[in-house]
Amino acid sequence: IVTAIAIINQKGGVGKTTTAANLSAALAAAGKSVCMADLDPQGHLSLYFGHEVDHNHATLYDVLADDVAFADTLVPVRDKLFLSPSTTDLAAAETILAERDDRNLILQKSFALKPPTQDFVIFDCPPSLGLLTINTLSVADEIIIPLQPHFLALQGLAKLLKTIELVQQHLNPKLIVRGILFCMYETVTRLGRDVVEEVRDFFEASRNDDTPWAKARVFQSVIRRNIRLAEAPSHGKTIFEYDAKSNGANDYALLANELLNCYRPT
Amino acid sequence: IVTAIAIINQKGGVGKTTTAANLSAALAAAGKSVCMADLDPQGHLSLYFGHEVDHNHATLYDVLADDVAFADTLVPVRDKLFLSPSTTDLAAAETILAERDDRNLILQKSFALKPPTQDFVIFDCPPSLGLLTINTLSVADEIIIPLQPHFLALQGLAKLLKTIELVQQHLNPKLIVRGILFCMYETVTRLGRDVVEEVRDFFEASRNDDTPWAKARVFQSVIRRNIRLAEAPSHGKTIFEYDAKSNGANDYALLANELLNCYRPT
Ligand SMILES: Nc1ncnc2c1ncn2[C@@H]1O[C@H](COP(=O)(O)OP(=O)(O)OP(=O)(O)O)[C@@H](O)[C@H]1O
Ligand SMILES: Nc1ncnc2c1ncn2[C@@H]1O[C@H](COP(=O)(O)OP(=O)(O)OP(=O)(O)O)[C@@H](O)[C@H]1O
Ligand SMILES: [Mg+2]
Ligand SMILES: [Mg+2]
Repeated sequence: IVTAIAIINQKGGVGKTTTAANLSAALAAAGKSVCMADLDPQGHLSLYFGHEVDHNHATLYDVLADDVAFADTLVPVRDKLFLSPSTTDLAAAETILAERDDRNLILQKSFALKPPTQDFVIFDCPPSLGLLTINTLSVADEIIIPLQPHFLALQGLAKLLKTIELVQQHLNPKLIVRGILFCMYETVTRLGRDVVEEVRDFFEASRNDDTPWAKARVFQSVIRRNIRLAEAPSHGKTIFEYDAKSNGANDYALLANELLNCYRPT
Repeated sequence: IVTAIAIINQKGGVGKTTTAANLSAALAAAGKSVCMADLDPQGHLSLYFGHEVDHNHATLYDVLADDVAFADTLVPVRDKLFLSPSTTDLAAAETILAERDDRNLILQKSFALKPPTQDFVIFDCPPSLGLLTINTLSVADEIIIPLQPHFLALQGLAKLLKTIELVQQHLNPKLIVRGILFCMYETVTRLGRDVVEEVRDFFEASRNDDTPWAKARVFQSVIRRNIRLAEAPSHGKTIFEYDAKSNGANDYALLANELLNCYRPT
């Protein structure tokens, strides 16, 4: 049975795509089958895997604009790793979708039509809270929020959580926040430590609320700044293929481990 | 006579807002009067200056939705430095604007209605090529493109330049690209140097074309990674107020100098 995880943050450049690519690769290395969905019209996740657009093959645009089944868009990119690629047409999808009454639920319906058979679906989203992101939130089981521990991280988080709550209340009752993942973390800075502490306190204080984040954790695993993570995609590789001994590889492997432990009976 | 400069890049987190804030502050320190326009519904530039939303005062939302004059939205934030603040309503503006035939030209008309009287207008844009960005491109005289020298910088740039060309051809004939500004530059990395070289070669090769970027420069000034730049806004300060001796202050001062030299007769 598939677990669908959305990687969401409306703030730009916080590590969503880097996380989608390398967490998926780490889960596959741990023996899970994973499909990645590139919901960003800028298509970076698709480019990370060197995906060449095949105009004969259905893509997420066809899912959103023509009710094609999500499962029919998948292309294999590695052992146990599949990709539902983005195309620039996705930018037009938002305008087309806006016309439909069920515009927030197209992806949800596509999944129901033909459920994916992999263990995980990992969605990479654009830096906005528009229709593509809302469609993702409406179909996901859980959310991972990458956060760069800088000024405004908490502000952006508060706004994001409001949106998640609205989706959970009106479109997707099962939706929960699995966790917060600190990315591009610079261990030496005061700012980083202060923001991490602020965020941890926020979630501690929310433990008894009836919200989709009441059980959200701040992942113990943090992804440290590591130039190897920025270099890997320019070679068309995951961090594990590019530099298995790097901090980047280490951090994403630990994250995958911590995530899988969430599903083991205690 | 005002020079309107748009800070544009659809890629997230490359330093647009940090550049809008600190370049504006540096120009003001050099004796120029500057107004900053926050075109991002996430309103980070407004938050950088600690701007509290005043519901009695006109904002960019009113400019776009009710044809209020841009010049009537300005609030002073420092000596010679004014801000046209964003509000979350701006997210709704894109949907409202979509209905109008002149949806790309509302900001242009607002400027024509009542031209700003400052030396510079600096526009901060969201990470997208949607209506807010197109409106900005349609009113700007010139563009500065912040670029993080990572994989996909050149790809994103190519797509951005296509959009700029379309706007210049159909909506704003005077539009030019002033320059490329490398941000978050890490001097030690091979990746950074390779991307900078690739981008410089691209512009060298375009020198004789009839494009809006034929005379674009890659700024000599690069903005190095400097945690002070991330810390300053959390104290509600510009980099010059926060740490005038930092690399961040140094780099943005040099940039302002280099930019002002572009306007001096040779
Ligand atoms: N831990 C890290 N250390 C160093 N560089 C990183 C790290 N994580 C990501 N990067 C680099 O930083 C840039 C931004 O990361 P990424 O594209 O993953 O963010 P994003 O949230 O997906 O951005 P967008 O909002 O534009 O979709 C990329 O060039 C990426 O390679
Ligand atoms: N040269 C730098 N060194 C270190 N940190 C920086 C630098 N420039 C910007 N930052 C920090 O990196 C983060 C992203 O920068 P910024 O918000 O300016 O980018 P942006 O392009 O405006 O992002 P968005 O696409 O979300 O609008 C911010 O937390 C900022 O403080
Ligand atoms: Mg991304
Ligand atoms: Mg910004």
